[in-house]
Amino acid sequence: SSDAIFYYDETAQTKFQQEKPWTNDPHYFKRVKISALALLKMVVHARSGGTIEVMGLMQGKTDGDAIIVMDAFALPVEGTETRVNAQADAYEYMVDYSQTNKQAGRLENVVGWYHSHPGYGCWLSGIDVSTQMLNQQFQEPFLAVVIDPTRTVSAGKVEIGAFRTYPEGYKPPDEPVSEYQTIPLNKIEDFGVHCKQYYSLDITYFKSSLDSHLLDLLWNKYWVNTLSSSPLLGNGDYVAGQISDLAEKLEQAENQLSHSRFGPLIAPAQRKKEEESQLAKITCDSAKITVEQVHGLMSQVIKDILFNTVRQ
Amino acid sequence: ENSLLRQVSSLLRRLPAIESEKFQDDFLMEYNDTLLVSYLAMFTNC
Amino acid sequence: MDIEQRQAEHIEYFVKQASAVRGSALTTVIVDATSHPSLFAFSEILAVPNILELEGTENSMYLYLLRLFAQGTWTQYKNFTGNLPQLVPDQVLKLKQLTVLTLAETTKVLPYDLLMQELDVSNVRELEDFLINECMYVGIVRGKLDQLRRCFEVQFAAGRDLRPGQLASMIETLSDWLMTSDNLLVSIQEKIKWADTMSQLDKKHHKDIEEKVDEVKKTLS
Repeated sequence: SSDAIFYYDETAQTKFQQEKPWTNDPHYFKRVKISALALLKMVVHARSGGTIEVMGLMQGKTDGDAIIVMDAFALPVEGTETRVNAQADAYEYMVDYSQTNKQAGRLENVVGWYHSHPGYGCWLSGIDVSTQMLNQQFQEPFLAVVIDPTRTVSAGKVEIGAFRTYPEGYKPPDEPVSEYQTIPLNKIEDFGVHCKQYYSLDITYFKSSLDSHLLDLLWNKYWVNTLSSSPLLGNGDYVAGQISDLAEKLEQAENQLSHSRFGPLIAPAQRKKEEESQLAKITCDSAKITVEQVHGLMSQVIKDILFNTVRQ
Repeated sequence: ENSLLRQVSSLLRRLPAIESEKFQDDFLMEYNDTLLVSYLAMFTNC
Repeated sequence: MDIEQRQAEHIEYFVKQASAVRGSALTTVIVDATSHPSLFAFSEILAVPNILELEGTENSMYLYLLRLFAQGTWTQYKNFTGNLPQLVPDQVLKLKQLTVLTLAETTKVLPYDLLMQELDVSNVRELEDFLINECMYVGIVRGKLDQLRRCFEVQFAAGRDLRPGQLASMIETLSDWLMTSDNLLVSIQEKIKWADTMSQLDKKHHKDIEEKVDEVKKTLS
């Protein structure tokens, strides 16, 4: 029964495509189910890009208010945040790939795109929002997924977010408070300007019985590598960047505090709340950096005790 | 069982995994860096 | 573990061979076993009763040879050449490979000078060729050759047959490791408990502060 999700009902999918229930409700799709295979491929591809953004497409189907991602494939483009439409370089590849897939017997269509934000969190930038809006205009149903491979390594869990944009001019109702994430100072404006133009979907994962077996075998093969690695050593540059960013934010907060004494007396209570909230965010960020460092050190200390204190 | 004994012998030969002054220096430096980050975080919290 | 799996079949073969013959026919089996390119363990063959019967006979030197291959080194062979049969080139190679394993038992960093001395090798190039082709490619050792510091850093070495008295030391090391692991687990559990307690105290403290603030606000208003 766990493998039933892999069955592709072409008739149902075609009917869904014709009915287009998402046109009446911008918030129609609420959930995303990603297969273990697709997740692995996306994360490995994102990590292989290092500090350069990479992107790819996802294939799957829909099931009511859920988009199911069965597989993913990389696109031969890089630096998605530096150009208005990085996808344009890969149109030919996308078409060829989709056609070849159909010939090979894979019936699922492209249901979204994914790209990476190395080190700066899972959210949609201005360019990403316009790309996704365009996709949602012409290729519905379409999903945007963002992966942060650097934070994945430092946090020890996959940093991933799935988003859909609202149509142009649509004013969303009050959003529920989403989980706080650190945004670097040089990206904070881009984040803030566009954060109301999209919403995030809940992500769950699934795997087939064969996937479970293969993943167990992979773990047997790679557990030594996994335990031997250390985020302290591998992510040194990222941590240094985080601390530097934190220092800049503190300086900015300090400057604002000192200016507020001499500024006009317009709603001082509100300004104080904003400053406090900014300091609270900074404290959250510093706590997060520290916790990750302490976790990394804990694993090093445990490995040292287990393997270096035993004498023959 | 001789085969098992040889495997255990080979495994025990690998301990301690790393034993050198340079490793100790690097390890303690990492330790100090993490403690410093924790210290700074406590300041920020305060 | 790979090396053990690979040589298990050969050990079984030679044990059967040794069990099937007696007397001087065993000398051929011993020479074949000590020349075999994939066999590095001889305890099982030594344990065969027919082999032990060679003690005190005219073929006893082959028994001593087998013991040397089980636990000895190339230097020890050179010191007792008179009491042991002449070795064929394959046996010489095997004994030198086993010597590397013995040296790796004592220290992880093997200086080139020590290796050249123990293996009767005249230059570094020959030594490195030997280590790479005859030891690493065969799978009995894994390591790094450091030409600058003139040493071989051993990361893994296959186990040789146990010498008398080695078992006690191994048991002690394993017990020590077990105790260290148990103590570590206990420490981790204590730390988890401490973290939970501190978290609860912190939450309580926050709540008390908030209540005090509310109280003061009410008093002021």
